[in-house]
Amino acid sequence: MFEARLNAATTLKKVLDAIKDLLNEATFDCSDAGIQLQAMDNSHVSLVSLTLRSDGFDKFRCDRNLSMGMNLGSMSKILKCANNEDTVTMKAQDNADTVTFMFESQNHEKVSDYEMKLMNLDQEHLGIPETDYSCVVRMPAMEFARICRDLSQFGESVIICCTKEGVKFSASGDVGSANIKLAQTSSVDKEEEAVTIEMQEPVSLTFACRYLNAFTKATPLSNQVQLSMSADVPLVVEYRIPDLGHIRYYLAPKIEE
Amino acid sequence: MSKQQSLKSFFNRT
Repeated sequence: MFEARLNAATTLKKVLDAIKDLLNEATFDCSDAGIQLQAMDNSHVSLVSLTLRSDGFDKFRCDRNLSMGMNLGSMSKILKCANNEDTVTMKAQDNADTVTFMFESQNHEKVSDYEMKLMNLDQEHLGIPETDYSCVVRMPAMEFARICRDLSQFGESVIICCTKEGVKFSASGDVGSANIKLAQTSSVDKEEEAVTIEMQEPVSLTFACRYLNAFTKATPLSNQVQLSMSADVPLVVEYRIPDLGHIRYYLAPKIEE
Repeated sequence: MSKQQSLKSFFNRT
């Protein structure tokens, strides 16, 4: 028996919004530790790694490890039927071929349940090597989303250049070129507004705007985003989900031909 | 022009 309850459906809606542009379907691996999802996009350029810890749920029970392959388009249709404030419960029997989503209104007067067929997905699990990153940048998630959106007007790629002084995002194309520099903040009233840079070695890497923009769909989950970079290895874009877990996106860099 | 690399060249299959 698997059962996981969150007091507000909005969290699960935001999690799904953060992955459904990159993935059509994905396997949710459930254990007593929580829910894990790891999947590459169809073109094998990026990877989504989601962790939702069991202690972050309002109720969590998982008697046997369970892998639930879900069509994210179908899951999205179902979650649209929930109000943001509804309690959401996911339930499945051991070895079941369906999962049930139950939504309950705050006043307990409306209860709906939606049963969704599970899929058998060919899982390809990738081992992600431990890496000491040369640069780790933390910045407001909204600021990162804004930069990705603005720069994608100028080219298909963004060059991220990180030094001790700051981080520079650049794009160029037919229109011309654009550069956005962010300096490390000296003092901020609120921690979530800070830009911090931990640098061992300066790095300059090129990434596809398309994917960076897809990652920023996680912005509603977190005030801050963390970018971890080293030369010639995938970028890690991490959003922490308060009290529940995190979503990490890995993106392979582009190289000069 | 820059060429997009695949993630598979960085991560091992487990």
